Amino acid sequence: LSGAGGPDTLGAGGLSWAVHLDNLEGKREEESLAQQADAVAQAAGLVNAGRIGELRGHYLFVQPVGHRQAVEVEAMRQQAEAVLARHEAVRWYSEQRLLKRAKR
Amino acid sequence: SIHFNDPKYPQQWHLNNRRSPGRDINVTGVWERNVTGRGVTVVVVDDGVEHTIQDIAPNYSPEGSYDLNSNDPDPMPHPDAENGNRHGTRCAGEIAAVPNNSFCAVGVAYGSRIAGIRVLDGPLTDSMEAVAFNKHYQINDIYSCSWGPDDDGKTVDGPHQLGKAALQHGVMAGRQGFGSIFVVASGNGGQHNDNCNYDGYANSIYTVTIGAVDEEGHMPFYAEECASMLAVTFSGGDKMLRSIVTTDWDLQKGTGCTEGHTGTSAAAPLAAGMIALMLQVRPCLTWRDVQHIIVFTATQYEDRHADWLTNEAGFSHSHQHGFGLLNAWRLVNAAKIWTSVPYLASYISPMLKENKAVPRSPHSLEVLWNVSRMDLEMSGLKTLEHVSVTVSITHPRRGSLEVKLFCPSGMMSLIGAPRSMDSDPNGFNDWTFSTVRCWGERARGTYRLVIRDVGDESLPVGILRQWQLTLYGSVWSPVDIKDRQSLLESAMSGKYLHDGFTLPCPPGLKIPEEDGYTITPNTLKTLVLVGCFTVFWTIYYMLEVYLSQRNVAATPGCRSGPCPWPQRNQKSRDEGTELESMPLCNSKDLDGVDSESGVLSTTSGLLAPDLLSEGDWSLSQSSKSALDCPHQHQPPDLVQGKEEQIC
Repeated sequence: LSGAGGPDTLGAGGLSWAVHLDNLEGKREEESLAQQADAVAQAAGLVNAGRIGELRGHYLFVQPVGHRQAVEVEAMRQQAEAVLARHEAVRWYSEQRLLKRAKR
Repeated sequence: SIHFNDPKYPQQWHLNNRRSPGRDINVTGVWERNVTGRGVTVVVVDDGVEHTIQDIAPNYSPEGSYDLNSNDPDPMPHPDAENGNRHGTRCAGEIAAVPNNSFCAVGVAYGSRIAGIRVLDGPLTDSMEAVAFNKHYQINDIYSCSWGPDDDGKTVDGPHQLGKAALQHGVMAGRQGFGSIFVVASGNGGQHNDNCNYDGYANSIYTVTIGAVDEEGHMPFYAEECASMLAVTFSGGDKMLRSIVTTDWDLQKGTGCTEGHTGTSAAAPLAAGMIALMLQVRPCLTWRDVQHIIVFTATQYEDRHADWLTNEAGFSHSHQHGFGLLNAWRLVNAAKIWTSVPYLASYISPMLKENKAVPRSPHSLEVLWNVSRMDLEMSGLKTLEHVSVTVSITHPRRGSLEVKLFCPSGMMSLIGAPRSMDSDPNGFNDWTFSTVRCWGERARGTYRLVIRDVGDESLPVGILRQWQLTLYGSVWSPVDIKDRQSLLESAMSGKYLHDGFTLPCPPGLKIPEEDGYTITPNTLKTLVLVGCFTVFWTIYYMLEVYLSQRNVAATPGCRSGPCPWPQRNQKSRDEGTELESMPLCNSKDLDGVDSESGVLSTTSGLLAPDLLSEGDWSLSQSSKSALDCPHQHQPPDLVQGKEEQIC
């Protein structure tokens, strides 16, 4: 992840969403995308953990650090989904789930 | 003629098989011509690489490495309870173990650089996979991945949205635009009747899917079949047969060397090593050139179980062995003279709604789609590479379904093999199968999808909801393919494999690695700590100065006249250990010229407190070697009597 936070935030069992923002035109795109990511994350009650690797316009939003009850977490999930679903800058989003991978 | 002093090199039968000549990757001839992978970087995406071990350290590439589990640049494996995180180090040793270091073994591409991306030793998400696949993708040329979804014979999984996007981004922008090379292991689910067409990494057109054969060339008990397998190379077999000898970690029970590396995990890195040899002789090979060269040079061999089938373009393919055994000599000689294939062309059919029942065996549902010349005019697609079919089928027991695809030539691909362990009631929902068995065949014609239900009678039948056909290929005609096959065969003598012969290579693109400078949490914490420390001491010091000034101001003698100099004892003066402590004031000489601004001062002003030692902060004492007064002609220590201090 290109920002701070990163996988150990996930490691704490926190919720996280991958979000693909609509690319703006022009060179200024990068920083304005980052600013836009911050704004969208904030609107969703999440923290922008930075761009996902080399995928332009893709950002990871994570649950703010801090322990919460299951009920709170569920409420946070609902809120985040609702905000991301209707935000006009969001082209695509997906809650990050743990993948099962095996060495061969 | 090649001799190494590495103690286990003689046991490395996969490199040079003395016991059964020919049962190896045929690499010594390539080494004799100094093709060792020089200038190429292979990254092992796994549970870490112990890069400090003798066999790896000299070839280790820190700039291509990263640890995504701990979010720091060092991919060292972390010992865990079950002595498990040695996998990546073993794979790295197969690729680039250093020769002639009297330690353990030798790597296939022992002149290449090896990097590690630690990603399997912790929670793994789609976004982390995406980061891993493009990490340092202008430094890492080949990504060797000896892992995948569970091989339990009932999982249908692969890269998710971001992982797919990263694979695609990697082949488009990786390696200066020539495309990252992704090598994946086909899977170890043989005992569970698994098939790698249910593994999205193996199905992906962007990956080189590598299977395993044992020392006798047979499909080992653990290996899986699939129509998307490109080729096989050696690995361990059952107990009677030898496994792969490679470097091991030396943590926990590790000794630094193992003779027990096996599974398709051991085959994929060997293929990655051979591709590194190819890239040394021809760095501008694109990701598709590499796949083509594998298809053109892999060797079919006698194996009665292997159900080899030769397609219309003359390529023989087996669901067990792909296009056959990888052969380093053939791969490298082909790479040396290879000119790039034409751009990738593709055709996608409309989503074909069927809603037809899948009859029980021996009957079958057959649906057709004709691809006309008109359909292909836009893309120019003439001959095939990968063919994909995306299906949505409902069925109460998914493992009972059998899906076959027939290309216009009649070449059959078993893209969905029945799986006895798979009782999932959710069927297939937009799952994409793929096959490489029609490689080089003409794209135009009628494609047939045949689906059967091989389950038992009691269950309701399945329904084919919809399907979609995607063709990938190029403008190459069948004649072009025949010509290329002939050209390659003429190169197999090795006559081009010398430095005197080199085809021009287009320069790569300068693609900046987009990820900005990332401060790892550890660095961040250190910086914060240092910052706090500095702030604290600054405050303390300022307080100290303020208080000492206030004290001095409060001393009676100082208010009007010259400040009394502290008594200096003769002894300390003689020993030269005297500490001159003086209040921090502006000194003014008798003529009222303030020496601070006096232009004539010949020595620096107050000297920094240079006598302060650890803990000796009780009184900030400053030494002044000389008063910076205008009348400097007398030795400084006599001047003081006349000095007037203004505080």
